Amino acid sequence: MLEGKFDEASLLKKIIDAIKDCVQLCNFNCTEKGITLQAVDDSRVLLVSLLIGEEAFTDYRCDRNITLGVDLSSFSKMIKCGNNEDFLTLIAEDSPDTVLVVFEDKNRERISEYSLKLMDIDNEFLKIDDMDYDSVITMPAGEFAKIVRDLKNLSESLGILVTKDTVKFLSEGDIGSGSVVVKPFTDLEKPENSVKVSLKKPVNLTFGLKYLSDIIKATNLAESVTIKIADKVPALFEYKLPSGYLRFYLAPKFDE
Amino acid sequence: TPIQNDLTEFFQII
Repeated sequence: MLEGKFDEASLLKKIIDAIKDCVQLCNFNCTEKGITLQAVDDSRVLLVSLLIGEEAFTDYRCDRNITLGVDLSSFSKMIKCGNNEDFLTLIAEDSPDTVLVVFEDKNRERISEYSLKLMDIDNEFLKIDDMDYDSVITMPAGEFAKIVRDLKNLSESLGILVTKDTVKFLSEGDIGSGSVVVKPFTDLEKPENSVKVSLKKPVNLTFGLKYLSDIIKATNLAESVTIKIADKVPALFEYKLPSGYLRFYLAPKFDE
Repeated sequence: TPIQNDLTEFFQII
């Protein structure tokens, strides 16, 4: 049996909001260590990898491995019925047809329950090996989101060039071009505003802004985003959760 | 124009 209680419904709401527009039918794999999910978008360009560690819950138990096949658009409608500050508990039997979502209002005696029908989802699973990346950038999530939104107005593609200690985001389109240069910066008072760049080898890669726009829907989940890139391999964009992570792997574009 | 690759060129389906 699975019973996982979040201190605030807002965490799960933000996670589902961050992924529901790029993947729709997903298996949530529940184990004693927490809940994981891997899903690939229909075009097989963007992969979502989620770990909600057991410590992200105030109470968590899962005696046996349980798979919850969920339609995220339906799930999203249901979890919006709770207030952000409510306790949210997910409950499922060992071989479930449904998952129960229970909201408890902390200020009054109100409990609401929703039961979501589960689906058999036969999704592709990709084997992701640990990789050596040429460059790792950590920067404020909001700043990265703004760069993606701004440069998306100009083009369908975003270039990311890392040389020495400089990261240049660049887009070129019919109406003109734009670029944003970000350099390492340490904010002692607000470390979350800092920018870190580590570089083994210069990198020059191009990514589809359509997919980056999906990735930045995770911005509310974490203060910063870590971007790991290497020549001619998928980039990794990671948002850390209180326990666990939300990762996106994005295949690059190459010249013909 | 650069061509969009897909993930299965890098990661194996299991």
